[in-house]
Amino acid sequence: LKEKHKILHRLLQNSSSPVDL
Amino acid sequence: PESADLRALARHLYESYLKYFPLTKAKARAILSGKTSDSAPFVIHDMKSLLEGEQMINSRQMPAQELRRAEMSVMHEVELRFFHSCQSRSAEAVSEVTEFAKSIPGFVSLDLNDQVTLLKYGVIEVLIIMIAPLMNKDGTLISYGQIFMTREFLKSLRKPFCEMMEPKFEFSVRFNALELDDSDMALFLAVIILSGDRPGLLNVKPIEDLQETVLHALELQLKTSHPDSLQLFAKVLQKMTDLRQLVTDHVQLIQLLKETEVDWCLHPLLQEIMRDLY
Repeated sequence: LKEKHKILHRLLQNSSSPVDL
Repeated sequence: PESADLRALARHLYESYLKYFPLTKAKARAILSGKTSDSAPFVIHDMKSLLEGEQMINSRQMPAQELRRAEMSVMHEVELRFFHSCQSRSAEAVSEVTEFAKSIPGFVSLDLNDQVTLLKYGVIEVLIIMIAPLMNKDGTLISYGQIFMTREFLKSLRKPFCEMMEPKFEFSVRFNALELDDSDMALFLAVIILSGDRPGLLNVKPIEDLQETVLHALELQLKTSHPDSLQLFAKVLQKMTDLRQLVTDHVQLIQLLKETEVDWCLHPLLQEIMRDLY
């Protein structure tokens, strides 16, 4: 699941810093 | 003591909501009713005003690569350009909802796969609820409240673009009649995110436990802040059924766009969310 949802996963793992979408 | 805990939870979620969501219901309603010191929103009601307002329809932090991508692509048509902007804003909104979800006490302690699942299935429902306060029966605020786009204009776009927003307007008019405020909304969004019946969840019990606490907080708050609104808690929860149908229909329309519009490209984050959703 994590493999198929890399951006979502990254958003969950990162702190509230702006994420390059 | 228990009700004090529930009130503290409600306060915490309201603070997160204010922190992560740029346009609150209070502000949106002030703009829509003209009771704000800010200038009135620019109205888009036809193709000419869409072209004029187009520069304003950018996301808050339009990344350079996004601009380049828009320039390089062969999207000549105004509908496609407009929906491209909508996608950028939606992707941004997904990241805001993710931050809000992470602020729900206990959420980040859940299995990481389950966090992904909850967001994948919950985020479009949350976005539909969040757009409701921006809408009235005649149109919707977009672009952080700087623009008001009329419902008639959205209906006049060519198929299937014209079919995308009308179901959301119909839902919003009914949902807005419940007159929830921003602090009620914060709790309701958390309830939606913490749905233990999403497909593929690995460990349902801790999710249901968290949701039950938030449900208690929502019930208590609605009883206190809307004492005259009969059965409001039940009415709010009933909206969750409508939401699932709205999301299913929305994903089908996006699928249709992918098949019929050669120049259509879906934002990678939205692709992740919509792939194998229902």
